[in-house]
Amino acid sequence: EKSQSSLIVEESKEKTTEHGRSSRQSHELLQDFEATLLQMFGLQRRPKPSRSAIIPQYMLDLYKLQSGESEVGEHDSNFVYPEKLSSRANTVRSFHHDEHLEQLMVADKTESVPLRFLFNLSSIPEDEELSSAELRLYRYKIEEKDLDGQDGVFHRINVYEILKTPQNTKRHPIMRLLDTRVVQHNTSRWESFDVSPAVIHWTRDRLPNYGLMVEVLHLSDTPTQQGRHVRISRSLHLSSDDEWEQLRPLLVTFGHDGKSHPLTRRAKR
Amino acid sequence: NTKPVRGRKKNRSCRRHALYVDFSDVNWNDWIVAPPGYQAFYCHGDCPFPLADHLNSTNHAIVQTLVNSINSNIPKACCVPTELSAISMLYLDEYDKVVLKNYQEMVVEGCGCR
Repeated sequence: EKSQSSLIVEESKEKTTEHGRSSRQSHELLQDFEATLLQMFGLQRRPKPSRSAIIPQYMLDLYKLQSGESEVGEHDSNFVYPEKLSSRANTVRSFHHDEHLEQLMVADKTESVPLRFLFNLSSIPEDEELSSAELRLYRYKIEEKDLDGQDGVFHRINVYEILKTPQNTKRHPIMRLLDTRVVQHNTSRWESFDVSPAVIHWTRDRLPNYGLMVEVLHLSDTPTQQGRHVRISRSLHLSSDDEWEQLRPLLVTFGHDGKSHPLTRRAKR
Repeated sequence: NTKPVRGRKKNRSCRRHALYVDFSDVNWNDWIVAPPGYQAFYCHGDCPFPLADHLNSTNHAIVQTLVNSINSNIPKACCVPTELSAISMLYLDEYDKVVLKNYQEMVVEGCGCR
């Protein structure tokens, strides 16, 4: 009896060990399986998104148009599919700037308030070659009643690359103009600025990234409207956090990892 | 009911079959924003001698099938994808950044004997 019971114990021990080994093997197999799939998707590890992650509407619209889920003009007449930008790219990435690094660079309040936008682009893989990049800024319609009887209120938006920051914060940094546009107050829409040269410098040429500077000049010189038309900073607008998250500046990069065909817009299925 | 189905011979030749990959089945829907899953399809079926035109065979597959009909040591041609298409995926990467990417050869569009 004694020997039998010990045998059973031994047997069950063996079974347990075997079961443990097989479950460990199956777990390892699953891990390998997942790793292979993630590698296929170009990811090092499985993403664990935080609850605060925001999906920009622009990326959703791009996806819908790209995958043929919707046609241009179906959802937003102002939406323009970036045919040229995406023609050589198979990967589109979006970035919000680090707000705590947003710096007011001119202390003089009578001047316009240029803001520095620093985008952390370190998540772009080395093997991804960027072909272009756009900075998207939202401008908000100013109602007629808020215009103090003025007609034709114009703003100039200048987008610069910061080439060097001075030690003394009161001095202007060295910058170069990347894109500029004159816009009128009468509509709410996104404006896209070509910032490809700067982003290509930072990624391909590995030059230091001091960020972009955006300056909004009010050409009609009415201080009451200063800083209200273009949504470049949370602090300049009295809007809810949710609204700000969708309307805040967005940097979009277009690149190719050399692995698949470019994003060509598909017909609606 | 064992009554034989008349006029509907079960087609076992090489063809495309439905296969839906649902990302929520592997709990990947927390980082893949869109699509929720996709129709991947798969190819399965016989490549019988003689190979019909719709089986998209190559000259080599015809020769191999022909040889198989005489010598069964040589296998039949295989039923494989002959045309594939890409899918786009919108997802959050490891750094919480939103990425839209095109992945080629993810969907079987056509099958054939090769």
